[in-house]
Amino acid sequence: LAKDPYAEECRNESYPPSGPRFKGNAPVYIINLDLPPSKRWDQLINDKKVQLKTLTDTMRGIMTAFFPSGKVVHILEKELTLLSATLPYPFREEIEGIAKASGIPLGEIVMFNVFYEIFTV
Amino acid sequence: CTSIVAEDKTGKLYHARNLDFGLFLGWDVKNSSWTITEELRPLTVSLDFQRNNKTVFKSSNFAGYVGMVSGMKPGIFSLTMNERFSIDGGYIGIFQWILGKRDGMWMGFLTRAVLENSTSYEDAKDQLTKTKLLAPAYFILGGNRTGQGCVITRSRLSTLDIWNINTNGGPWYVLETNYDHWEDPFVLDDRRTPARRCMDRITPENISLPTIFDVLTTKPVLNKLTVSTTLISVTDSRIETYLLGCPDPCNPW
Repeated sequence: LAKDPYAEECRNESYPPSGPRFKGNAPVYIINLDLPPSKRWDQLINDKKVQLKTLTDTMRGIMTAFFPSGKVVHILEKELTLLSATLPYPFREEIEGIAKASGIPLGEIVMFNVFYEIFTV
Repeated sequence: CTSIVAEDKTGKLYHARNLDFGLFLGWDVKNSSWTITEELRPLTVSLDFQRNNKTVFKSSNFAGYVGMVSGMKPGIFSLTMNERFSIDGGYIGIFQWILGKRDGMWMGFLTRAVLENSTSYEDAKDQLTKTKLLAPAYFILGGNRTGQGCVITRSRLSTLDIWNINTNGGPWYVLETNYDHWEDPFVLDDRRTPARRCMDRITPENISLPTIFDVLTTKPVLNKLTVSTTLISVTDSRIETYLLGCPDPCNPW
């Protein structure tokens, strides 16, 4: 096998991050566990709902590319909505709160939250 | 993903990870990037979970995701999760869950529960080792004193291996990508060898969060799937998350 053409020598003194690889700091939010689960994520989701909608739309688009009729996507979203009712406390309530705060269908938020389990094949 | 727990010559522990995600989920030809990876970056946030106005744990997360993939209980332990691919994968666990067999736990919910409720490194290790899961995973755990660092390799139902640092002649660091550490990585996805080469150059005398950042931002450890890099020092109660990209030329994974 050929040598990896994109590999590079070990970097030095790259911290603190800067330059073209650095895309910014992750913003900090407080999640208040004293609030009811359905309300804990409201502020964060209010700030990020546009980006979250973009992501769930893309996930839907990728699935539609694999199953163009749209039936599979429809069935999956319906089943995942039902699945949310089986999730343990407080996760079910938190996920429902996120769906409500973002205006994104519950099935799509559930899919985002169980994507790891789906993806590990 | 790439996760590292390392111990310096004084016994202080450092934990860091690259979060890589989005393989085969849409390639943007124009920008030479993975669509989902790019869309996850603006959703990346640092969270401070508080009760009675006091921090219970901190995490690096995606807005909209209630589970945890990287987090820290200040002064006690740190935890990251790397994806483990297997034919006996999460889809089987989901299918069993739907059929009513619900004795396993969702990966992100387990890590969240551990960060929220565990009170020590040993307790966290115990929970991550013994709890049945819906999907396989690697849990990378760090503590607050010498020898407290390990990679737990999990199948859905059992623990396959626990790889500890600095005890019984073990290494001064553990480094996990997405392959079992006792086997060679997939030849087209070997981030382990370059990462280890960089770590071995650093040595316990010079290890620190900045030098681990050097390792994690070296290509191909840094690649087109990298969303962010998180640096954690439990002892200093410090967690930092930086959004990163990989300008061309760069490996797609």
